[in-house]
Amino acid sequence: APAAPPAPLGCDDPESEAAAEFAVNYINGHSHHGYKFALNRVDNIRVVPQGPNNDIILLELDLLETTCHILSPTPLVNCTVRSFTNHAVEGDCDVKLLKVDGKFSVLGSKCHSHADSAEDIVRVCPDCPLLLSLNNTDVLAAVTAALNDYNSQNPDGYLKLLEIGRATMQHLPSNSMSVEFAVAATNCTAAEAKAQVEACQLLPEDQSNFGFCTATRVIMPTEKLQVDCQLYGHQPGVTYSQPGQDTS
Amino acid sequence: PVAKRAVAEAAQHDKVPRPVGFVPPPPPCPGRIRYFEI
Repeated sequence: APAAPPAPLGCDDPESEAAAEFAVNYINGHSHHGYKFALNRVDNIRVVPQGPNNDIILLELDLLETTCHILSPTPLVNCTVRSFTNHAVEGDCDVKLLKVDGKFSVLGSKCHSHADSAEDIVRVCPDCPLLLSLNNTDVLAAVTAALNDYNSQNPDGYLKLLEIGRATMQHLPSNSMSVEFAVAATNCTAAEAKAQVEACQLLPEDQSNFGFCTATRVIMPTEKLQVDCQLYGHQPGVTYSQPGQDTS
Repeated sequence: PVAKRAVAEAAQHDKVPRPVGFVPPPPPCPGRIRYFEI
């Protein structure tokens, strides 16, 4: 009698976890924008045998955004998943893997991400920050002001904006906007950039020439800007506040 | 009443006694949530 087919893989089986981990690393390794994602749940797994020690594995994964930018050298295991109260972002991915003699390779992947519902967050946490659209004019103004401030306080170099990662608005305890953005080092000093910013070229695409900034702009009751940038090739960055304000 | 009693008895016989401490296996999918669900 032919042998009974093996029991279907469960989503929490070690083999499923190994496949999911491989898929998440692939997804993060092939993304050039936004943040690294961490595995939250294996939604489904299906194994299609192709021959001896040769399977196609179809995975449905539920991921969550971490606080590590995709260009950050921090390993995923050390990245913090963004909390529910910090307006979490979910990623849904379908991944097709090939497993031959125990080794995985990716045949295809398709992901889309979406932010948690603002209504759901407000219901649980009325004062929590909520995501703003990245092309909101106030967001663009806050990012520009933050980067200008950072560059003016660090005259030996000149950072250019790569992309805005996220922006949130919080109304309590003060009316404030927080922005996060990726930057790249250029071959200019601040003075050279001031003279002719178009001539400033990005340094070679090495991870050490990228960085990440966070900034908070308090709008009410008094205007205040705090910027913190970290270049990945350097030690943890300097935090700068506008003159006359607290510096940490 | 006779028919009713027979049905009730049959239903009782269908119940397989579970050993003490028996925990049914989790459904194979979806898997566990590691952080929280959106």
